[in-house]
Amino acid sequence: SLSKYNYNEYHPLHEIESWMFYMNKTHPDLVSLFSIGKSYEGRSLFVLKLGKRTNSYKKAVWIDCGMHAREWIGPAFCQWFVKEAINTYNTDPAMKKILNLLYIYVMPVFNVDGYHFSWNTDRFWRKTRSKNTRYQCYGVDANRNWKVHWSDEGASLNPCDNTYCGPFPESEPEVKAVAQFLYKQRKHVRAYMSFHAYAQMLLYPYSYQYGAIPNFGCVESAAHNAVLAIRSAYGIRYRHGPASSTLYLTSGSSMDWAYNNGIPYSYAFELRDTGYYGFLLPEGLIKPTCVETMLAVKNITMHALKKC
Amino acid sequence: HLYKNRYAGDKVIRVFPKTEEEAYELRNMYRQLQVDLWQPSSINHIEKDTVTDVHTSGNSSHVLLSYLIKEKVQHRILVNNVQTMLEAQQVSRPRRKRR
Repeated sequence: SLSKYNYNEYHPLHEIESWMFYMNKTHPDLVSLFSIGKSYEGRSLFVLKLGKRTNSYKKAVWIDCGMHAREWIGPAFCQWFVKEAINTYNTDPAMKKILNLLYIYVMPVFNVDGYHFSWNTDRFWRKTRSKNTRYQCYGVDANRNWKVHWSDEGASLNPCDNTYCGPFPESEPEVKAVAQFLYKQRKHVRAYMSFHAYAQMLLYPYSYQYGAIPNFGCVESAAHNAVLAIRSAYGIRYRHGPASSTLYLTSGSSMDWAYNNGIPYSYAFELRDTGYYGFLLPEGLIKPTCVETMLAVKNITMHALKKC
Repeated sequence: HLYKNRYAGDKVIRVFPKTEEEAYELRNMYRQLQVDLWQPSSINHIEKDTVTDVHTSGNSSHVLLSYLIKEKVQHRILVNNVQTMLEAQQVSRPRRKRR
């Protein structure tokens, strides 16, 4: 039984998968599990769908974690989010409203091959694990591989670089699977959130240019409230703003792709910390990080229910 | 040893290039040393006043630190031994330790 699953520690891929099966089995009223495809190495790309089942039309929110393998706090947050959503459904009116009115798709580990590799071989692996036929270097940056200004500013065409954008857009089966799923669901999906580390930032489009997005007011307002919510928990400060000016210019990112495909609230979180531990965030900081991030996600989700 | 001891002696160093020349030299040095950049994600993003966190192997960290000290480039060691830190974090997991 996984009833005593420890959310305050990092888990290898096989444990996360067992946990997903368990959540699906033990909460059939709120959770369903499905696979949207296979990774380069043939692993299933699992997604949990949270929400009260109904015959009526429901909007949706997409959350993904673990796009970059070494950012272990991401998958830890996705698991925390699912646990909290289920456990507080009957006690938290806000969560009840969210799960009654929305479906939330949660992909705890986007880059399954890379995550597995970071547990078994190289703790600091970032990319996917696809093999380049002409070079000895492996993998593609899954957050430079999307069909949105692909291979432009802030992406590398060198297969040995950590920001290699791949031989062509959506070359990575993981990216292609999520892009296909989101494209099919794009009329329902109101918000896209992708979880990364580290920098303590909440970013929104555009990444590939400095111009403001058309619905800047709504997106900025939601981000502002979200970072205030984060600060309210433990006083941790997050910077927020357009990714291009708050972080740096990048192209081929999932956030820009989601926004340009009609998802009005699109964000990328850079979770704790600001470099004291970096990618080696201790397990003791999983809980505070997840507690404060949970507040931000709920905040953005409530915004996504409103018209913009 | 975790990860077959591959991170023994590795360091994570935070560097603050204060001029364009320092940033230029750092970019060159990082390329030569083939470092693992933690922040920013790409060497090309390193500019004046960009905080850069770099994970280097034991040998490369000697070369990098010698350069930083000699050229008086502002820096700080964030992790003195990556392997030790990984193992210290592993020890704090009682369940896994028992396994």
